[in-house]
This record gives sequence, C-alpha cells and structure tokens, in this order.
Amino acid sequence: DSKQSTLTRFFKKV
Amino acid sequence: MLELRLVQGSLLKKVLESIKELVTDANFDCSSTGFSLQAMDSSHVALVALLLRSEGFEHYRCDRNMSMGMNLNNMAKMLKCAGNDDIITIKADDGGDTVTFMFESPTQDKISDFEMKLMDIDSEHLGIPEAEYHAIVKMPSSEFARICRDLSSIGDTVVISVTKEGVKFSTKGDIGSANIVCRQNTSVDKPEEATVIDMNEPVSLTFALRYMNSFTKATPLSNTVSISLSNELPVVVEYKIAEMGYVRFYLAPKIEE
Repeated sequence: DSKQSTLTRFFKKV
Repeated sequence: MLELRLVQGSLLKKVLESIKELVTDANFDCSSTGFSLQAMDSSHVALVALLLRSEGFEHYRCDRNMSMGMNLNNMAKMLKCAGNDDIITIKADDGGDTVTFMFESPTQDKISDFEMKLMDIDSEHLGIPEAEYHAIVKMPSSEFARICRDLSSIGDTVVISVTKEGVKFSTKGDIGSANIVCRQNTSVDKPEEATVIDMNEPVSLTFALRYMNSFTKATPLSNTVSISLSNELPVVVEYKIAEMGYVRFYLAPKIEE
C-alpha cells in the first residue's frame, strides 16, 4: 500500500 | 504604514475562498514586491503559496516589510461583506495589532470599514527551489475540477500519469475503478479551452483526492490551471491571477512502502 509523504521530506525549513 | 488598494476587490474574496479550507491561520507578508503568503495545512501534506504583485494594486504603500497573522476564516467572513464590484483597501499601522479592510462601492456612495484583530502565528516557512519538471499539463480549470470531483466519488486517491498519449487520471475504490484520459488539443477556438502537455519524461504519481478537491476551490480565479509533475517532487497546481500573480498549491505524493 502507498503511504502519504509530507512536504518536509522534499523541502527544507528556512 | 501599509495601504493597499485593490480595484478588483473580488479577486481577494476569491483568493480567501480558495485557501481557507486548507489553512486555518497564516501570516500575510507585505513587502515592496507584493502581498504574499506561504502556509502549510496542519498535517504538512499540502502548502499554499500566494503572490499578489505590488504592480497589480492601484495604490501600494508598504513603508517596511510586515507580517500579519490572520485567521483565514475570520478574514473570509469580513471579505464576504464586500460587494463583488467593490474596491478593497487593506490598511495597517506598523506594529499595530489590527488590520482594516475598507470597501468602497463602485459609485463611492457606500464606504465600509471592518477592523480585524491580528494574531501571532509561529509559521514554518519552507524553501521551495526552482525545479525543472518532467511534465507540465495546462488545461481548463473547470475540467480539472470536474475530473477531481468525479473521481472522488469512486476512490480516495488519484494516479496522474503523463505519457506522449496524454494525461491520465485514474482511481480505484470499493465499487470499481475509473480512468479519464485527456489528450493534447490545441486546435480549440479559445486558448483557455486547450489542453497542452509539455513532457520531457513520462511521469506517474499518486495523490490524495481530498487535497486536489480542496485546491479546485481556486477555479473561479482562472480559466486555466497548470499541473507540474516530477517523479521526485510534490505536484504544483497553479492558478494564475490575471496580471497580479498566482495561487500555487503543493501536494506531497503518496509513496509505495
């Protein structure tokens, strides 16, 4: 099954 | 001191309606560039980025950069009190704890002002680098909204696949499955009715339809929507705001375990 990823996996906090 | 006069006040009303479902509280940032916002939903799965460029305002005064925390539901409540043809002016004092929305009827015979309390919001800002996307699909925004709505009656997720054949939206659920393929059609009468597929590499990604449906609340802002996809990145669903800027929604994909 697929799992929902979050944006912080792709973009760094600034 | 901040004073922003927007002749087409309905744009701001539509912007609020498009983002208030996704985000509860957000900081609006005001600088010489424009009036902007970046905010994530509470689960950090989706992000909205708004830009209204200063040149799009009839009058734009922002003496120094300001960040104003607002509850978007409350802001939407206030903006709903503006008529669709009203001119909206946003005013705030440096260091103040309120913002004022002034509404002027087109004939100047009714002038209202609504003052709203600002709030302190600890928001996390994400750095979103410029990216080359594997595929960019531009299509009528109403068509995209229809597809998301239709598929969400069958399943919870949508697989968006772009190949040289076209863009395919697929879902599966308890009652069955559905596939909708849109082919490139640039031979339509009006450019806003065209579907244009700009593909460098085939791409296929899975997303939660709940968020996609929420993004389509921005449909009244633009006749067209562009969907930028890369296998390693969140999708970008962009609605351009005529001559002013954009509302962009970023959505993290579902990933195979």
